[in-house]
Amino acid sequence: VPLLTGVSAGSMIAAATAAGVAPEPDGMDVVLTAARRTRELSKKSLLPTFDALTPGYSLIDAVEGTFREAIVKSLGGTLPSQSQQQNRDYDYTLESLYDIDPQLFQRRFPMGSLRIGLTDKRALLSTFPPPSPLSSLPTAYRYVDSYRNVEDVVAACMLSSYIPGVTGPLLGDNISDKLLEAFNIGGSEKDEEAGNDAMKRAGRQLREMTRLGLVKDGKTGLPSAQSETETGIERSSQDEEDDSTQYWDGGIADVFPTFDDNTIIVSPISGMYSNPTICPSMQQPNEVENQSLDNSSVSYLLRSYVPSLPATFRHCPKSSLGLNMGNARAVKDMILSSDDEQLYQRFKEGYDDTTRFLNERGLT
Amino acid sequence: LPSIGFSGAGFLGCYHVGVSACLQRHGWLG
Repeated sequence: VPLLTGVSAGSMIAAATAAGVAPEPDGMDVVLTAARRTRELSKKSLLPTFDALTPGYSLIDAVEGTFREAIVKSLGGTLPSQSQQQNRDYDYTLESLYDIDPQLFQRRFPMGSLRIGLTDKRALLSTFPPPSPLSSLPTAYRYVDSYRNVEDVVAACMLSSYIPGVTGPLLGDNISDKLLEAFNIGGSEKDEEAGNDAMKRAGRQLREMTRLGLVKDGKTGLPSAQSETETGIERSSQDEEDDSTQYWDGGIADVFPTFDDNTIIVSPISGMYSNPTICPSMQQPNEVENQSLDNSSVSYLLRSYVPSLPATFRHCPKSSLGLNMGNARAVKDMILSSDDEQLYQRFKEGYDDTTRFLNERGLT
Repeated sequence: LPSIGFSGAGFLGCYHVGVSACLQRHGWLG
């Protein structure tokens, strides 16, 4: 089994792959369930076209439960009962409740085999001027590559996917409650359906993992706590108490995580990469045909108002991203309402592009 | 086998799931 690494959505795919979750149907069920929940909640708001960007709505809360369920089941464990899960005080860190064979867990997640990328919020925000999103591997990049139990894996994936105000709460429940009220979603309804506590739970877990040296500096590979001490960064106990969200989405610091030049990058955005890459081809054969059917889409607007968009722009030394209609449509589908058919279409594209990648290299 | 890095670029990572499915089918992933 190759070494796996991932950030954001990619971290969940990498972790699920390591755990042995079958992509179809179990992996897709996680995605489809999260998408259905966002659509249901979105119908109750005044912004019916937005899913992922509905203010105050937390995608990581929508996906955490089904993601944990898929991982635990694939490891032969048992899940907490419905009543336990509905109890807000239920302690998910009670690993013994999952009844997972520790040796099996260690075989699926051996030390160093799965690297989940994170962004250190303090390092990111303390830099002035802020690091350009075009730079790669800025000093804020952190990663985890050893895990004690399923909750370590789930927590790392949740924070690796956490962008404040986009995929998770903005500044805590108070702000998001106000936003939800402003957009006609009752606070109590939000509490019942989403809970909005995945970020806090993951934050507590990562704080403990950091203390144990499981979170490492992206550049040095040293435990991040030790690295901070050596670089003179002081953390007060008050900081640690208040700072439940020290880590944000790993893609902020490093969109395309790599171990080395031989790492195959998987990206749903087409472009040119220095590493071998599985990604959509630069021009989809049916692109022109689809554009005429897609008059209200972002891609149509882009084509209408900026006809001279360059094909690519330099993202970082290891990649140039494609500014084409296919990518515009992909981004639109990811942040706006996506029905099951669209999501399965994305699944099929990933499968087909991988088949093409393997065929071109004689690897099938 | 080379290492494999799944990028961010979107929370609804169905594309990644499709890639994972194909690699699994061809024995690249366990």
